[in-house]
Amino acid sequence: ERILNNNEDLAAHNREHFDAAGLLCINLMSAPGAGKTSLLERSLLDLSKHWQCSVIEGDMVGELDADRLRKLGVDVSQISTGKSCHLDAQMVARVVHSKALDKLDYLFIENVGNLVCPADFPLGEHKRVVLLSVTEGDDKPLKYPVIFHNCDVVLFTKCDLLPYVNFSVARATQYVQDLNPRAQCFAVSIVTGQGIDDWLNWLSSAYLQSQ
Amino acid sequence: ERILNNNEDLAAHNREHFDAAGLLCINLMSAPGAGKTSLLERSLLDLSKHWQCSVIEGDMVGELDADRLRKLGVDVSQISTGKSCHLDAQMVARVVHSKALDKLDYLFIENVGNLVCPADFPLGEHKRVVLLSVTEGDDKPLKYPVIFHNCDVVLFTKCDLLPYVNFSVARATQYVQDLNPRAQCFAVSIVTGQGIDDWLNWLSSAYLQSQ
Ligand SMILES: Nc1nc2c(ncn2[C@@H]2O[C@H](COP(=O)(O)OP(=O)(O)OP(=O)(O)O)[C@@H](O)[C@H]2O)c(=O)[nH]1
Ligand SMILES: Nc1nc2c(ncn2[C@@H]2O[C@H](COP(=O)(O)OP(=O)(O)OP(=O)(O)O)[C@@H](O)[C@H]2O)c(=O)[nH]1
Ligand SMILES: [Mg+2]
Ligand SMILES: [Mg+2]
Ligand SMILES: [Zn+2]
Ligand SMILES: [Zn+2]
Repeated sequence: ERILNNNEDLAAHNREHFDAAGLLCINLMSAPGAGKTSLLERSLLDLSKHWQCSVIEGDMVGELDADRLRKLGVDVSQISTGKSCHLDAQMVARVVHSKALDKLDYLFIENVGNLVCPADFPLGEHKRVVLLSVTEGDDKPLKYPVIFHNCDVVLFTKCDLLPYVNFSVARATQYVQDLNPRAQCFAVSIVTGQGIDDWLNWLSSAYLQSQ
Repeated sequence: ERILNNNEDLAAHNREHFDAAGLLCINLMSAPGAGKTSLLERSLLDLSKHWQCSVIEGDMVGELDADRLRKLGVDVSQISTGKSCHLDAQMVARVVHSKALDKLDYLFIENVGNLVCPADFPLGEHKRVVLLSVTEGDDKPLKYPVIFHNCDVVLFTKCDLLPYVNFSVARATQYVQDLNPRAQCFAVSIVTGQGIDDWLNWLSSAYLQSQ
């Protein structure tokens, strides 16, 4: 394989591997603690019954999130990013070349918790999903616009906490739509199960589209 | 003034200006939405009665946080960082050279919401304060260790939400102490006022020490 210098080329290269394997790759991004791993725990409980799933975890150090998912029997590859505040296509390419992808239906990539830099580093994913916790404030799409501008789905997470914070789902949805009319917004909660079916339905229709 | 290339030199230069003016400079860092601006709104309500305070706001785009503080009559300078996920000493130096510092007692810098890169870019501040919202999970010191390793204070924010999340203040405090024994931890809430007096007391003793 020729030397790929920039991130775009490497991302396109990863995408070739994903398409050859016939899997759907999802890049999950958010601020730290918005609920990416919790969403994966809850989603894979259902998805793993019917589909072959795998996860790539990106963290500065340690394997805390990977171990949470391994406890559920999920296959997880850990990427330690060190000082880097985001995953890049080269880090993912190393894993992609070492993993048997052909049996997979879904490959989830949990990015490093950061609402800025992951927006500029595509990894080869088919879909980009941003989680915004209702505890962070509904102004985040205005303050961190780039990541909301180029994503496919925005999940407003922890909606069981709405009674205790001054977050408006309607206002936040409007801010997202103004930036990115094609983005679909879902209000979800791991605690009450709100919106989880809508999210799982979106995943399966995204999968069917990618086939 | 000689050309200062690296961030450390520029930070030291900023510090010279801060010390010449006799002010205390605090760098506030956190994940997006942990409560930095809310803490400033609440703190400056008290501090501005007795002391001359000013704020430098760092955001990718816009002046949403600066305007929240200006509504309270606070003097605020806005730095727009564009694609950069953190403030650096050069951005701050530009403001420092354009502002009359000699009348100030406190200068707060609200950094871009990011738990990774701000850890590596000192700005010339005297004290580094990290906010960790109890809604983000108590594992954050383990997962994003660098910023917790080199700070003076950790504030556990939004403690009114503790009954609704599985965050342990004791566990999080232990994780911080393991990484950084000199850091002081406070549990605070803007809604109930919990811990705000302790935080204001810490600020005034830090100010006295810097004189
Ligand atoms: N109340 C409530 N808490 C939630 C929900 N989802 C996640 N949490 C809590 O939010 C905290 C962070 O959740 P994680 O799933 O670890 O978040 P993350 O985005 O994976 O965090 P990083 O990988 O460190 O960036 C934990 O304390 C979870 O228990 C939810 O729907 N409701
Ligand atoms: N329940 C509760 N909510 C809080 C508290 N402090 C802040 N919030 C809410 O948390 C959200 C974010 O607060 P901000 O002060 O804007 O947070 P920030 O760290 O300045 O955010 P960025 O500058 O965008 O990174 C807002 O909806 C606030 O109302 C608190 O003590 N309790
Ligand atoms: Mg996680
Ligand atoms: Mg703010
Ligand atoms: Zn960065
Ligand atoms: Zn100077």
